[in-house]
Amino acid sequence: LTSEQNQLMIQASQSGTLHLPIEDP
Amino acid sequence: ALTSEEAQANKIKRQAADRLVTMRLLKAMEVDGPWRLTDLGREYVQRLAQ
Repeated sequence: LTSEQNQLMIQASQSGTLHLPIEDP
Repeated sequence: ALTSEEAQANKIKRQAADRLVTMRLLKAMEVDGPWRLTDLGREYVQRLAQ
């Protein structure tokens, strides 16, 4: 995985859920 | 409002999360998240931590 993907995986693991900002339309 | 750098960073994170969903490491609880680790995702993170 990329470092970005690993970071998201760790974030999801630590927080239980992963929240990302909704993209601007 | 977001700066273009922030908007670009968000876009990259969303694409990374979408890719993790296709790899069955994450699952989206709703269409636009939040996301949770799958069983496979939890195994992966445990291996990362070792």
